[in-house]
Amino acid sequence: REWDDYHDEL
Amino acid sequence: RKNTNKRGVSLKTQELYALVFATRYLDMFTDFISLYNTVMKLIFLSSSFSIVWYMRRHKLVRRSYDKDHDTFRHQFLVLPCLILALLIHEQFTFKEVMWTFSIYLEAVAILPQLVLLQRTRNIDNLTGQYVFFLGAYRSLYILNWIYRYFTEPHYVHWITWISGFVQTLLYADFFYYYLNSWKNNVKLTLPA
Repeated sequence: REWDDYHDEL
Repeated sequence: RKNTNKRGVSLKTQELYALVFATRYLDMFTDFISLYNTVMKLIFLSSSFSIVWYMRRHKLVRRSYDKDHDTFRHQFLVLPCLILALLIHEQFTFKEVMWTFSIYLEAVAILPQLVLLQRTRNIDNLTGQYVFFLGAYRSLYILNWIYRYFTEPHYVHWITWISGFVQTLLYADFFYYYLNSWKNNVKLTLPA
């Protein structure tokens, strides 16, 4: 999976 | 900056938050998500580090800091979170383990602040509202996760969900006394 799949949350 | 009375504000919690953001936002060096995302990361980093700087270095602020009651030790929270992140993560890479560590640490970072509030009989309006809104803010994530679960495919993230739920639970007791004092229009105090 890509990094921003669920790391987009702050 | 105008209110230099920081009695009741836990420097330990502020330092833990600075560590949380510093270890979580390592992806700023490698990935770009959106302008909003980057700006908010910079705001979280700069605000948490400047609060720590003010409490340690600013003459007036430092003087009012309640050091004798703010005795919670960082390592009791940092080490267990680091070990847990090394054991439970989705990918064993430096960035991912640091990110997972920050999720675990954020869940418990409020503990020194809650302990300090309990020791300080007279809770400042500012401190009480700060803790309340910090907890309320994070509890809104749970609503967001439920929404995203139903609207986005493959949105299942146990590490963030369980950590966020634990974090909100830690506030439950404080919420109870805060809302009671607000409802009855009396000054907020926590039982010893």
